[in-house]
Amino acid sequence: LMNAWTETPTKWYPLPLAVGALLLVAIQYRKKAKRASKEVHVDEEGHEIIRLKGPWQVHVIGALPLRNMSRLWGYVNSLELPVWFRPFGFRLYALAFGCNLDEIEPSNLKEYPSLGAFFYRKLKDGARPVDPAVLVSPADGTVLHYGTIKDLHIEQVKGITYSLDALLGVERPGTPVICTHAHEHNRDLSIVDDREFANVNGIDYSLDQLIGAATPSSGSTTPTTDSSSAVEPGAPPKKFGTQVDASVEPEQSVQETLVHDASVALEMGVGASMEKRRSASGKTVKPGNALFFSVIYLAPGDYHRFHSPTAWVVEKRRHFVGELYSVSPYMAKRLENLFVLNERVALLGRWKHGFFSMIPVGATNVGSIKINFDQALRTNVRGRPPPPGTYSEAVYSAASPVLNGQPLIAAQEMGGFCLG
Amino acid sequence: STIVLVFEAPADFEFVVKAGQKVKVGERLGDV
Repeated sequence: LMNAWTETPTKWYPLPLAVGALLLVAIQYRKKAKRASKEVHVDEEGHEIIRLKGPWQVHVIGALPLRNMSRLWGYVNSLELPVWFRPFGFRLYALAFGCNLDEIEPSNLKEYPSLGAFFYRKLKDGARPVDPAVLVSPADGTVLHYGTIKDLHIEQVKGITYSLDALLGVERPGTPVICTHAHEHNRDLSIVDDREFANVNGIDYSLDQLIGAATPSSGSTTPTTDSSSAVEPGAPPKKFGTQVDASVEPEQSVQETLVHDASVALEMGVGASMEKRRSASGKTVKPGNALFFSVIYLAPGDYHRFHSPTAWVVEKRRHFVGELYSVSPYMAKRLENLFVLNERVALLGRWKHGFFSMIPVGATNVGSIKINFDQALRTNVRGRPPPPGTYSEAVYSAASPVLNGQPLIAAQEMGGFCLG
Repeated sequence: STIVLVFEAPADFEFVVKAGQKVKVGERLGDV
């Protein structure tokens, strides 16, 4: 037996059977994957059911507890760092992620108690001059994609699209609606025929006065604007950098708020600013108009507060509690429906040309989205996310009853992304 | 994180950026 075991020569050759079987399995898998990526599942109302689709890497990432990981990441980065370590630690972070420390405010790195605070840093005044164009960038980052929207589908990357309804939500009866009273002021900006008036605490202001922020005219309508604060027509908007929060700070006077609202109304064109609310998802565009989109990706080292891309009025917001996949260009190329699966806040409103919306989308490391004029908003909270497409809605009509929403001027700070 | 803008504009609206281009707050994205 020993002889037979040791002396018999071993001859290896491929088993044609196993090879054939493996080949069949591989062909079957590819066919199924291809069919699955084309399949569209719809619910009883005919709306597309958003599911995780993509190569196996995406399913592996999808199996991770991303939201818990994100909250843990946020907790760790909220821990206070020893003062002596801060300059060294933040310089290391800045070196690793390419942050520009010369433009941050405050510039003393010891003043940031944690990495989370450093991540949500501000910029110095004038750090970002505002272009007079009709649309400016709302954030520092990289333009991932842009273009026109055809048949209400947005192109994520070449060959992958997602539906506008899924991104912005479909009006559904019974959706919980909260009315956020960012601030209560007894002010009213009423456009009376061609003379604009604002009545504040019983005193009439003409619109020019408000823009000129002059003293109230006790009943007289002759504008008495003092030249210093009057806004020369066509002057480039003032350099932003004074991080003006869109939310009306208590100390901000009613008159200042009105000047702000009035300048938005003027910039939007009084007609557009008074236009009644249009359909939230921008389905009905005016003749001669089209729907456009652009996607800006913020890298970990970028300044993470976002600003208003134009003069517009935010009428409502829809908060979708979703997953927190990474939104890096790598994932955007592989994970279909990435922007409609992730947690996001869809801000819907209008600008001078009609429908306008801005959708900050969270990611694993930055799951928290802050909106300065919406204190009620809480993102990345504990608990299982509801099915994709479910949202809670808040309307901002209390912010400016006449403009029926929160008015914003170009480059005004709106909020930002926080770690975790 | 990512910011998606979806808006209605006249058909002759033009983007002045390219995919992959770095942008900063306040820089021109497009104009009519």
